[in-house]
Formats: sequence, C-alpha cells, structure tokens
Amino acid sequence: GRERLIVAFEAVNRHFQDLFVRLFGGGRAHLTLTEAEDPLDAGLEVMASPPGKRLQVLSLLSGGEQALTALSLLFAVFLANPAPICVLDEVDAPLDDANVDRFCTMLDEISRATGTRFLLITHHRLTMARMDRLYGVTMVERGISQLVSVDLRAGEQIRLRAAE
Amino acid sequence: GRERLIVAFEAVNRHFQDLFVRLFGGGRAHLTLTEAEDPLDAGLEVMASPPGKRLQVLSLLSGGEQALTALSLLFAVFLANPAPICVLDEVDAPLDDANVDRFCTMLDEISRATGTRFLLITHHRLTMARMDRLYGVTMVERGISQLVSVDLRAGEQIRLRAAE
Amino acid sequence: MQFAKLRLAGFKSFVEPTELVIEPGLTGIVGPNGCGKSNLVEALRWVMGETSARQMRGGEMDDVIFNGTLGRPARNLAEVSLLIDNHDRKAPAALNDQIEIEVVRRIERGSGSAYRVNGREVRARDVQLLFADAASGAHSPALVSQGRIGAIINAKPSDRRALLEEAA
Amino acid sequence: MQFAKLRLAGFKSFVEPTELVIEPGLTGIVGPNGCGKSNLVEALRWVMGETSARQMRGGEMDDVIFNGTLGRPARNLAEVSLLIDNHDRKAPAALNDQIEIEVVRRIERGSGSAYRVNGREVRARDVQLLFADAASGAHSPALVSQGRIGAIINAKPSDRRALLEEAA
Ligand SMILES: Nc1ncnc2c1ncn2[C@@H]1O[C@H](COP(=O)(O)OP(=O)(O)OP(=O)(O)O)[C@@H](O)[C@H]1O
Ligand SMILES: Nc1ncnc2c1ncn2[C@@H]1O[C@H](COP(=O)(O)OP(=O)(O)OP(=O)(O)O)[C@@H](O)[C@H]1O
Ligand SMILES: [Mg+2]
Ligand SMILES: [Mg+2]
Repeated sequence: GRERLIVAFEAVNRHFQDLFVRLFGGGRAHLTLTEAEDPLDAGLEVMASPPGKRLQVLSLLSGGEQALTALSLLFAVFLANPAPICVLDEVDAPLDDANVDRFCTMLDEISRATGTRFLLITHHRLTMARMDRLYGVTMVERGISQLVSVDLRAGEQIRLRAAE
Repeated sequence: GRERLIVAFEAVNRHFQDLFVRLFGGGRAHLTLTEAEDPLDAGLEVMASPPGKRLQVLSLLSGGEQALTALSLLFAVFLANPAPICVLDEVDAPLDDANVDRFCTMLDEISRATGTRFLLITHHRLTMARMDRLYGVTMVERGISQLVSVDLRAGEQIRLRAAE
Repeated sequence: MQFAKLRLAGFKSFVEPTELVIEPGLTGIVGPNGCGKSNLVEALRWVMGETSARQMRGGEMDDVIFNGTLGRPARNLAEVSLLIDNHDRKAPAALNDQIEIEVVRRIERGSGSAYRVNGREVRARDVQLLFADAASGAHSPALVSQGRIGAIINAKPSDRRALLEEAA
Repeated sequence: MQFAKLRLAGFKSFVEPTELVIEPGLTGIVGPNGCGKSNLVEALRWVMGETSARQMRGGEMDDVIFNGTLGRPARNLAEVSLLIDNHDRKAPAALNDQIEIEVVRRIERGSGSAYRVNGREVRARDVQLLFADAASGAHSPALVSQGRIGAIINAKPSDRRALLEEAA
C-alpha cells in the first residue's frame, strides 16, 4: 500500500508540474504530501505560482487560477492511469479566452496521445469552435430532451464568429 | 421580532414570484417557511418550476436554473430593502445567452427604479455589451493590477460582435 | 476497450429513445440551461453501476425515471445501455471473446434495477468490476460533474489524497 | 447617500494608487483570470468594516497588504478610501451636515487597522453603523462574491433564513 502510494505521488507530481506550466503558459507548481505518521494518512497540498507571482497556497489564487490549477491536478491523475472516456461538465466556465485556448490545446494533445474519447459540455463559444463535432440538446417540447447533431457548417459559423 | 419576520417574508415572497417569472420568461415559484415552533427558527424553502416543468425542489433543477433561481431570491431580498450599491462577481458564469439577456434587462430595470449603482464583474461578452461603461483590470507588469477605463468605442466593438 | 454508444429511454428528461455516438477526439455538447446536458453525464455514470441517488441529484433512485411534464404523464421504467467496442481485446477474461460488449441497466419504479451484459443478467458488482479493470466506472475521476472543480479546490488535503489513490 | 469613488493603495495586487469612479447605472469590470477584479470587491468590503480575514481569502488580515512579486518588494501599509456623496442628506445625524463623507481604512503590517471618517479617527463600530443605516455594509446581501451564488443554492433552509433577516 505505502510503496504504491509514494510511486503514484511521484508520477502525479511530475505530470502536475508539466501540465501547470502548459496551462498557465509559465510559472511553476508542485504537490506535497503533508506530514503524517503513516503516508497512507497523509494529505495532498498544492503549492502554485502563476507566471511572475510568488509561490502560494491554493486559497489565495483567483477563481480562474484555482480552476486551472485543479484541472492540472485532475489531468495529472488521469495521465498516471488514462481512462477510455473523459467527461467534463462546464469546467471552462470560470476561464478567460486565453486560458480556454490553452486548455483546449492540452485536451487535443492528450486525446491524440492516449486515444481517450472526450465529451465536453460547454457554453463557451471558443470551446465549441475547438471541438471535432458538436451535439445539441434541445427541449422543443418543454421538459422533453432531444439530442441533435449540429451540422459542422453551423459549427463553422460558431468558429468564424469566435475567431474574430 | 416575529411580526417583522412574517412581514418581511411576505414582501420577499411577492418580489421572488415576480422576478422568477421575469428571469425565466414564464413558469412559477414560491417560498415557504418550514415548520417550526417559533417562526424565528423556521427555515426558508424554495419551490420552483421553470416554464412547462413540474414544481420541484431546488436540488433537481439544472446548474443554470439553480443560479437563476438564487438570483431571483437575492434580488427579492434586495428589493425589500434596496442598497445604494450592488456588486456581482461573475454571477452570469453558468447562464446561457438567453438567460444572460433577461438578467441584464432585469438589472437595468432595477437600477432605474431604485437608483442603485451596479458593479458587474464578468467574462461574458453579452453582459459586457449591456453595460453603460466598462473598466478593464490588467497586469501589464506581472502581479501588479492596473485599472483602465475601456473606451466605449472599443466597448462598441464588443457590442457589435456580441449582437451577431 | 472503447466506449462507442450510449442509448437511453425514460431516463430523466430523455423520455424518448435517444442515441449518443461516442467518437474519437473531442465531442462538444451544447444547449440552453435546463435542456438535459448534465442528465446525459448522469446516464453514463448510472449504467456503469452508480448506487447513490444523491450522485444522481435525486432523493431516491426512482428519481432517475421520467417523472412527467405538464404535457406528458410520468413513466415507470428507465433504461440506459452502453455499447463498448472490444476490438483491442482488453476486456476481462470472461468477456474477452466478444467483439462488442453491451451493458444495460434498467429500473422499474418501486422495484429496483437490474443489469445485463450481452443479454445475460449480472450483478451490479460484476458491472463495477468490468469498468474498474478499464480504468473507468461510476466514480472515475475522469467524469467531472458540474461544479465539481470547485470541490477539488475547497477539499481538505486528506480528501485530495483520494485522487492519488485512484492513480495508484 | 450614493457611493461615488473607491481609492486604494498597497491593497493586495493594487500596489499603485488606483481610483475607481462609481457612476449611476451598470458598470462592467473585465479582465483576464488573476488580474485583480475580485480584489476590488474585497477592497470595498474591507473599507466598510470587514473583520474576518477569511472573507478576504487570507489567513490573517495582514494578507491584504501587498506582499510583493518576483519584481517588487512587499509593502507594509495598505489604505482604502470610499467617497460617499451625501447631497440627499440621508446620512446619520452626526454626519448629515456634510456634503461629502470620506471613509478611510488603513492597515500597517503587524499593528492592525485604523479608521477615519472625514479626517476624524473613529472605531470600526462607528463605520459599521454608518453603513448599516444605509442598507449596506461589509455583509450586505447586495455584495455577491465569486462563487457565492452556489452557496445560496446549497445552503440549508435555516441558513437561507438569514437572508430574510437582512430584508426585515
Ligand atoms: N426524472 C426526471 N424526469 C423528468 N425531468 C427531469 C427528471 N430529473 C431531472 N429532470 C429535469 O432535467 C432538467 C435538468 O437537466 P440538466 O441538469 O441536465 O440541464 P443542463 O442542460 O445541464 O443545464 P445547465 O446548462 O443549466 O447546467 C431539470 O429542469 C429537471 O426538471
Ligand atoms: N496581498 C497580496 N499581494 C499581492 N498580490 C495578491 C495579494 N493577495 C492576492 N494577490 C493576488 O491577486 C490575484 C487574484 O486576484 P483576483 O482574485 O482579484 O483575480 P480575478 O481578476 O478576480 O480573477 P478571476 O477572473 O480568475 O476570478 C492572485 O493571483 C494573487 O496572487
Ligand atoms: Mg448542467
Ligand atoms: Mg475573481
């Protein structure tokens, strides 16, 4: 048990440091296992410093910086043991356009590297523009959900408008 | 104490029902004081049904529907005792374009009626386009915040793009 | 093992039979507030063996069955099936001779749910093990529900350790 | 009483003197993640008498003082002032003869904060009462911090009652 946890910690920490720099376009971050008699009782602390800022705990970062740091941690765990499917429900809501762009680039790279299939629920037009395909969910009849495939030409419209 | 609470409850409930219908473009909702020996110990329960749906508790609504319902409650309390300033930090993050539009219309109407000054922090381009003026916060020097007034012509660009 | 298709009927707001093809790469799901996007994520978690009604945002598991609208009566049955492509032969031994694996979960109001894998009735436990071996399942950290990102940030360090254990 | 101007220096990431004019109607505040938008909301709460460091997302109240970047040293002093327009003569009696009311809060590292109203030193209590009479203040429900909307939804019914008490 203890051995496996330490090995997993080191793998996740390596991925975390790399992903943090890719998502923030710089800066540095690392994970630490908090003190405990037995590593199996230890906690996971996150220290991060966005580009040009001092190293600090998670709670002092901004809303968007916290979300981006949490995504780095989530995908660090994911890369240590990749799943066949990944579903993300509006994780881009607190992010500004530049961070949405870096985030989508990271997903693209991970999907090509691991073959994982991604489902992304989003309201962000920049994220929509980066998808390989779009499904729409509508309620033409109130209260009744219907799934429709959005014609990529319509998707193209979204891309063109987002790119302005 | 008890009398005042009941009077406040009735005023807030009236505003809540009206604001819910304005924000959702229909449906109905109401507040109930949960059972307690003493009304001063009662809790506030929220029942809501978006247009065409059955009446249900808050937890069964979607993320965006919950945010919109919470905003109806918040502004119902506000209208019972209007403050000179109202600051909203990214409350529009979970909302789709149609709900952002109705939300901004409601704010406009409240601001004209009560004279309250609003500060809205947002990443949503539709919300930006509905503001009377925009301030930008930048970090030209990393880690150092600077406030700049965004020229409304640039703001106009945002309006035109958002309106497409 | 690749996830290929999700089919649902009578599940939450998806009263009509619905099919979501899961293709390689990035698939976006869009739509107005309250239209049923998060319900799709819950259908996927549910067919993989989710046992907690709270995770389904309901009070009891029957809350996943379509409970009617102003225009339509409630249903008594909900069914979700997940089609898995096993060309790469990575399924657990008992199923590895099959090219396709179909996992079906069905619930009837008042009488609980039942699972089938390629037509044979199985226990919830068997379905959960099938997905655990594939680094997935109802509690996989790769299924991020709405608002959960905030939970990771506000979690106590000892809660975050659970994430590490998933990676071990 | 109308809020007219917020001035800050040495407060969190606003190390340089900054002035935000608060005009009638809707004013949008925009900018990239981490640039300091939410820090402005905290400056407003702080000058109105906030006593909890946690509400300022810090461990202790000194955390509101600019603590330096890779390029600049930390400061030891932070100051925020709020200019209130009292043309409508609605301020509490003691201040009502003044057309403008300026509330200033200043903190020095290691030695706590001090308040001044129109140049005279006052207690935190006096500032809190000034704003309570104006249906505002550090805990006004009309100041909605980032992520707080979620807290209203997930609150227990007895917690939501506190909202009612603000309206009473
Ligand atoms: N058992 C059920 N029967 C019918 N409708 C249901 C059932 N359970 C939930 N719903 C409906 O599903 C809707 C919520 O759907 P969902 O949470 O998937 O929306 P969403 O598309 O994710 O929206 P948002 O963008 O706001 O997050 C609710 O309005 C609710 O009425
Ligand atoms: N005492 C301090 N001294 C210097 N910088 C500070 C101090 N306290 C906080 N900060 C910095 O302020 C930044 C956060 O600012 P803030 O939360 O206002 O961002 P924001 O514009 O609201 O971003 P978002 O859009 O992500 O919510 C953090 O990166 C943090 O480093
Ligand atoms: Mg949702
Ligand atoms: Mg913020």
